[in-house]
Amino acid sequence: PGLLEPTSTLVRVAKSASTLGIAIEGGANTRQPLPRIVTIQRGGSAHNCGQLKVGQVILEVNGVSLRGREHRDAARIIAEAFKTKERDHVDFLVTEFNVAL
Amino acid sequence: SPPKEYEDEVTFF
Repeated sequence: PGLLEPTSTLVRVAKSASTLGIAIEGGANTRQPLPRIVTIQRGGSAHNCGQLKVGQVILEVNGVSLRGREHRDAARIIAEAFKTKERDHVDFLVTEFNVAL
Repeated sequence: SPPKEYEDEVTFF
């Protein structure tokens, strides 16, 4: 990949706790156009997974792009992905680079 | 209504 090309990582978070245990900020029409992880709570599913980090930007959730979605819409998608009984995990495509992709 | 201001919006899951 080119030097300016951000690398994305697929992280599968098992629903190992009753909460996902993250907080996000941003969304379309803000200075942070894609949601960024600002908190990872100890004891939550994301913390147990060990692969999500504060500062990562979430590009996709279960293959659904968050591009162009405002904060509440992106938050709804994440909440529903954790709530659904159809899967015992949530797949996050994240990037370390804080860029507007 | 004022323009949308989601700058400081944070959601916990």
